[in-house]
Amino acid sequence: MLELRLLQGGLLKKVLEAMKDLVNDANFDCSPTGFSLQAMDSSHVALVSLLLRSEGFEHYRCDRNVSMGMNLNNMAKMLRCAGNDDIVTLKADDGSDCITFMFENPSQDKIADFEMKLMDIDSEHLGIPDAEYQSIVRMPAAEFARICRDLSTIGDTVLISVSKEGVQFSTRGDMGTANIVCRRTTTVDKPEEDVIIEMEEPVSLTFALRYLNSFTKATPLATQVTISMSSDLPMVIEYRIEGMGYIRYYLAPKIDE
Amino acid sequence: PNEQFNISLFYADL
Repeated sequence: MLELRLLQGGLLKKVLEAMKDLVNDANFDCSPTGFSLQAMDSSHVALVSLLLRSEGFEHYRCDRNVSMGMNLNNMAKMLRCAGNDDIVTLKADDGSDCITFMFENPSQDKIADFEMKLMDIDSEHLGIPDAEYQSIVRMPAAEFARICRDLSTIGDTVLISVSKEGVQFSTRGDMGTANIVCRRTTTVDKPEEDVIIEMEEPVSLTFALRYLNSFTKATPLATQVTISMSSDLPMVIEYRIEGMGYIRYYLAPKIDE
Repeated sequence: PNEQFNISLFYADL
């Protein structure tokens, strides 16, 4: 028996919007720790990892570890039928091939049940070791989204270079080039607007903007985004979900020639 | 011009 009741149903809606363009079908794993997912995009260039910890749910019952295959587009369609302020409950009986999404409005006078078929998905699960990254940048999530969107109108790839002074995003295309530098900030009154750089070694890596733009669909989940980079490793873009966990995207670099 | 790495090259399959 699985029963997960989340007071902020809008959060689950945002989580699905942040994953559905990258991944079609994925297994959600439910354990006493929480509700999680790890999935690669169809071209195996990017990976998304989601954790919603059990403590973040108002009620969390998961009698045994269970893996439920779902089509993320269909799940997003069902969750779009929930109001942003609705309480959302996920329910599944042991051995059932369906999951039920129950939506309750805040005044609790409207209750909706949506039942979705589960799928058998044969997915690979990658072991991602904890790594010390050479450069870590924390910056406003909306600013990062704006940069990725703007640069993708000029070129297909972005060179991200981190130094002690700041982080530079550069691209080039048929019409010309673009460079955006975000200097590290030192304000203390508005930490959500700060650009913070922890750098052991300067790093410069090239990535496909198409994927970065897809990751920025998670922007509504967090005010800040953390970008971790090391030479010869995939970058990690993390949006922390307050009180619940995180959504992390891993993206393999491109080889500059 | 830029070759794209596959992410499964970096992490072991569990």
